[in-house]
Amino acid sequence: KEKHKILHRLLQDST
Amino acid sequence: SHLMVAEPEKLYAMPDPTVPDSYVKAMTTLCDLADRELVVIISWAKNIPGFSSLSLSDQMSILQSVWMEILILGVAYRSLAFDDEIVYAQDYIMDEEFSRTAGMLDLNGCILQLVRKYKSMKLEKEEFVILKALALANSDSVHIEDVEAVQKLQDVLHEALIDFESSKQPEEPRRAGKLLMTLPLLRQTANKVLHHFYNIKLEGKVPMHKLFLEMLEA
Repeated sequence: KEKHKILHRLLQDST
Repeated sequence: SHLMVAEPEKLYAMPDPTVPDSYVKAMTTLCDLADRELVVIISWAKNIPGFSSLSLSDQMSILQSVWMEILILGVAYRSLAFDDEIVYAQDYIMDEEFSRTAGMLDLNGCILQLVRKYKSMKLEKEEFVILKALALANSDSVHIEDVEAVQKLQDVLHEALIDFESSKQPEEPRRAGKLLMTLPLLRQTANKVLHHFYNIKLEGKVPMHKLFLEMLEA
């Protein structure tokens, strides 16, 4: 999952 | 009505007016637009009922497999009011000549085939938003862990389409099926576009933002 860190972060953002 | 409210605001391509039109400029503009649209698509997906209850890993697998389909469906819908022009954004519309300069003649031709289908059906906005959510739920990613949960998401959206058609277009009983039958062409087109941009990435002449690269590599 390290390779897809931006997608991961955006999905976790609450906004 | 939930999907209608979840529909994102329009984005603008804002091509650099100081740079003359060229293949590299067009690709740079489109990659930048796609990168910003990706951010919007990810937050849009979170508003699709049931999507956020999937595991983070399944949400990622789904978006990685269908993001280009979502992008292309949006472009096709925006192009409905135009004649043989592809509306990447309200300020970035490609006619045949521009498509040739941009090296997108074949790809835009594929998208036009999709646009013509929706035009002949007089696709409505409600149908577009359901179809877009269905394209998301219709991911055939082999990495999905909870297949049953994704199937349930698909069923709910399928139901919404059937409900909408039976109340709005009862004189056209096969309309829902007809709309679903456009999804293979959407996937085929999205795959071609992905290929195109993957090759551009390999050439290394066009700057690409991180999220766009990350999704392209997925």
